[in-house]
Amino acid sequence: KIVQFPIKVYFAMT
Amino acid sequence: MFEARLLRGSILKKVLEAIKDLLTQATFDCDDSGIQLQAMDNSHVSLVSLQLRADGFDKYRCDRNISMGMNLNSVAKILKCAGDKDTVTMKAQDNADTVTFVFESPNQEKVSDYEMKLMNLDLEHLGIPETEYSCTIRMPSAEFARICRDLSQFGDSMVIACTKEGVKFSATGEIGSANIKLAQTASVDKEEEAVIIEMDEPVTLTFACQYLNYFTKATSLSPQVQLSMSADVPLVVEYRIQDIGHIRYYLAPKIED
Repeated sequence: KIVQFPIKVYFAMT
Repeated sequence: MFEARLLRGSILKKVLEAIKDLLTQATFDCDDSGIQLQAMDNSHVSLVSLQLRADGFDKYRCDRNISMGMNLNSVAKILKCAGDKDTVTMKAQDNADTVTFVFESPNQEKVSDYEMKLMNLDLEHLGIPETEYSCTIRMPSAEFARICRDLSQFGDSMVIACTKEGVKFSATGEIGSANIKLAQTASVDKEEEAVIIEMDEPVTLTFACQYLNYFTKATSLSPQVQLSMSADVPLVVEYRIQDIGHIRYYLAPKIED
């Protein structure tokens, strides 16, 4: 199954 | 007081066209280095990062750091009232709750001002790590927009495969499959029309066409677009805005779960 992760998974909140 | 004046007012018009379909509201963070805007789209899937440096403005004054929350549909409506050749000035008093846009026609005979209420937005801010990318592709922005538009008719995802020979864009769906191969330009006489690839190692990633088509709304800002890719990290789609800054879009690849 192909999934799209949100950008927050890759860039931490500052 | 904050005041930023730009003779090339069309840049601000194009910037709003480039972000208003993806973001409904955003905060313009202004300090003495310039204006920064960073926001996730409404679905929190992609991220937009805009930078307009102070030295790119014809007049720039920022006595104290100011963050202005704005409804981007409203700003886009206001900027639609500016002529392509108008000088655009954004200004706000310190800790003001409104921002004023002033448009001056080239011959100074027509001066318009639009005052807009600011919003209190406490949007999350994300840290974007410095990244060395496996592949960087520089190509004509109109070409990239055309490819995204054409391939999104075949499927909701697009595969971008980059090797040292060139880059292949592919999509498959009910009506069939499509492949567009661009070879690296051999003799770069006109940089703006060239396809230039810097590759440490080949990369093949899948992306949602819908977001790529939102990103290409920035095409009018720059004749070239730069795609930066590495396995399992977000794609960066960057449009340089001549002499003043850039707009960057970030989108995670679709991956097998």
